[in-house]
Amino acid sequence: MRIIALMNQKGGVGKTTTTVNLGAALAERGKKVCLIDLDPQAHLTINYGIEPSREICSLYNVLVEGRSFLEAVHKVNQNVALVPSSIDLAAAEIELVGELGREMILKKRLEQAQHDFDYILLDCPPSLGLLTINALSLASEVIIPMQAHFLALQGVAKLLETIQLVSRRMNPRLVVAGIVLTMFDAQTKLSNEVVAELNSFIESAQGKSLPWSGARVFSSRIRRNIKLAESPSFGQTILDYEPASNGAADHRALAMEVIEMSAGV
Amino acid sequence: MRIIALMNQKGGVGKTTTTVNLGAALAERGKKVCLIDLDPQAHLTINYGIEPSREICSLYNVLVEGRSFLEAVHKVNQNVALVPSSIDLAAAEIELVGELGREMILKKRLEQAQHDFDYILLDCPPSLGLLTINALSLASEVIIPMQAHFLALQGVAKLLETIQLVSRRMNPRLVVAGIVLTMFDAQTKLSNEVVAELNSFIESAQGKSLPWSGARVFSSRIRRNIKLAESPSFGQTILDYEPASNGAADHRALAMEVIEMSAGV
Ligand SMILES: Nc1ncnc2c1ncn2[C@@H]1O[C@H](COP(=O)(O)OP(=O)(O)OP(=O)(O)O)[C@@H](O)[C@H]1O
Ligand SMILES: Nc1ncnc2c1ncn2[C@@H]1O[C@H](COP(=O)(O)OP(=O)(O)OP(=O)(O)O)[C@@H](O)[C@H]1O
Ligand SMILES: [Mg+2]
Ligand SMILES: [Mg+2]
Repeated sequence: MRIIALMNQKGGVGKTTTTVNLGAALAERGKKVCLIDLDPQAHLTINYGIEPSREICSLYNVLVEGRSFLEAVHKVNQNVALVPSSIDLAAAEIELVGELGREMILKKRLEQAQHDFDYILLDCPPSLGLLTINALSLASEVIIPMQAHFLALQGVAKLLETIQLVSRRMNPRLVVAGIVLTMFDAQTKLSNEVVAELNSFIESAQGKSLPWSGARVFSSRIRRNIKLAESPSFGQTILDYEPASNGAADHRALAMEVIEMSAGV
Repeated sequence: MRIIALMNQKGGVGKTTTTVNLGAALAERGKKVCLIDLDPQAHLTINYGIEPSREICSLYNVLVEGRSFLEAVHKVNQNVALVPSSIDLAAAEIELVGELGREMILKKRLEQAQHDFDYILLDCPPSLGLLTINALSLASEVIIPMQAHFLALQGVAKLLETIQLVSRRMNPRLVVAGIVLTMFDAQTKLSNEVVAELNSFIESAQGKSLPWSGARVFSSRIRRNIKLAESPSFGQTILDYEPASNGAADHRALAMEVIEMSAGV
């Protein structure tokens, strides 16, 4: 079983879009997938057409009220299940400030649950706060969605520093699987400059004992494609909304790459 | 003097880009402008070519260590000054949890300072946490940068709810000046649908006594323009980097609209 956190504190880089559609593409290949929405904005939940509300058991109930993980798992289709978010989740960071072991609550809840998921994907909010730390404490690997822009590049060092801190103190098995380029436009000079800088950064880490020494920049890139921004308004993944689009093809290619790399693990 | 918060908890919608370039365009028209970076990512600071570091007095020192506002104001050019962010700022939310009146610290510091700024722009992080609340308690008005996408539309109701809460409990003068559409591409069906929905939402609020009853969707839109994503890597605003670009023209138009609306206030 692989637990993958989709994480980047930079906002609007495609974390949710990648979680939704990589999840759907893995499910299409027969994998049993659970998606967990750790963002109080609840965009992953909304993207699946679920109205975030206090009536349904959500991640907040699991983290703060001690409800079991399986109570919050809502089956979406044959191979996909979802743990929804709710707006209460925004308060969880403050409500858990004094709680002992607050960084590991999600991991504890999952350990107590019997399930048969092949992949668990964690959609993180745009911050390095307690919710993201809970995701990193639980995950076995991190995929970093990243736009090939200058400002997005600035945050990578801080992001990797946080991953290293979590892997040292709480989760020694945590590694960075890779960086996936999103909203990609190969024609701009900027994206090619950023890609070159990323590649040389990743290459310089190889062979060292860092959580990202084995990381790659995925060769599958998610091209800019307005269909990816339209599909959430229909409560659908890109595979259902526009199965023949670039957005669908790119996420299928990414899923293949993700599956194949585990063969080598 | 006008204090404007650039705010939207949705990530990556152009908050920083609007703060930088609206600030520069207001300065170009002779206004004295101070930009405050409330985001621990420090992208506004980086955009002006300033390396965020503990050596220079930053917003963190003002909020948590009681340094004066004016000590943190660094002059950038003739009409623009900047209060930089630093990575410590990420810890401020937790460090201030027990502090009495923690939501109004920034407002208090500013009240103690003698200055002659015409405009103060506040670049907020992608969250509704303590840093954003400090900005809303201080501001006289809010400008909401927004991408014309479905997911971005979802957060507006929650955003306005937070503004209403702050205006009731802490800052009765706070109003929403308007929504500025960013990364705009008039050719997509999606953006025209989102714009129509926004306009009808804003129109239905007119005449009521809500903080956004007088709000508008600015007629100046910031078109998608790769030069806007390139200029930060040179530590420049769009007006210096590509003064003849769409990005420069759009921000100049927005500045005119912002200046003119105050004539009517
Ligand atoms: N490849 C793409 N092409 C076009 N639009 C995209 C693409 N990927 C994502 N989008 C759109 O860009 C916006 C940002 O993407 P998304 O919400 O997935 O990012 P995020 O990192 O999850 O944001 P946040 O930091 O707010 O959680 C959304 O409106 C989404 O629909
Ligand atoms: N009109 C535009 N055209 C093209 N690129 C843009 C435009 N506006 C902003 N960008 C780029 O899009 C990315 C997101 O913009 P920006 O960082 O200003 O958003 P933000 O809301 O401040 O993000 P965060 O939520 O992380 O603070 C940046 O890389 C920026 O350079
Ligand atoms: Mg998201
Ligand atoms: Mg920003």
